[in-house]
Amino acid sequence: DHDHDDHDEL
Amino acid sequence: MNIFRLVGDMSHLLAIIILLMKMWKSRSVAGISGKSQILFAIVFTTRYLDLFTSFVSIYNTSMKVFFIGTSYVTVYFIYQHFKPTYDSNHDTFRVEFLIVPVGGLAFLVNHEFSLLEILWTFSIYLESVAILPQLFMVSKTGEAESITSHYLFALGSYRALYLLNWIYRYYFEGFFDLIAVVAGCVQTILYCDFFYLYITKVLKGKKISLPA
Repeated sequence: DHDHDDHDEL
Repeated sequence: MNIFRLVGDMSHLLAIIILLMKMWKSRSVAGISGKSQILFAIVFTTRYLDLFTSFVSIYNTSMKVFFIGTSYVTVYFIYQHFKPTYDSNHDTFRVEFLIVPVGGLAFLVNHEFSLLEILWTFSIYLESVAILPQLFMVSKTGEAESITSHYLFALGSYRALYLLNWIYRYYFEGFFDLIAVVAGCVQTILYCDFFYLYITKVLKGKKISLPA
């Protein structure tokens, strides 16, 4: 699953 | 944070520092594609809009701010400060052929149809091909200075290390982001030819020069 908080990578 | 990602981020950081040092010390942006650097500024700007909406860590925030800031400094160096040394005659890649399809794809294939998410997706897709004007310039002039080669190697290594990071995260954290992984593979594949030249030539003390 995916949500924007997953974008912890650069 | 695992070792692959940390080394990947450091490699990315190093690439940017190498490029800025090269420009500043030689007082020249010769051999550097301004178009690629504009694309990177667009990539960072559209990806890191979440600076305003979510906080991950001090590390995350400072890296994002650094990447955005230095990308604009780089563009400023090329098109203003060191403009007389900019080799625009060889920087002729048509970036609209990248931006338009990548924009369309971000609209069609994304995790969620929201403005921030589409811009994030756009930045991931655009980053994967943003180096093409630079690689085109190297192939057009048939050469690259050693320092430019070091820059490209560090920049290419960063996404290759992220691929290892994603394999690690898949096995140990169950994390999997198809969009990032596919784009990361494309991005790394584009560097393969360059990696080969770098290992066979630059590491043996020769500069990259391609047959005419």
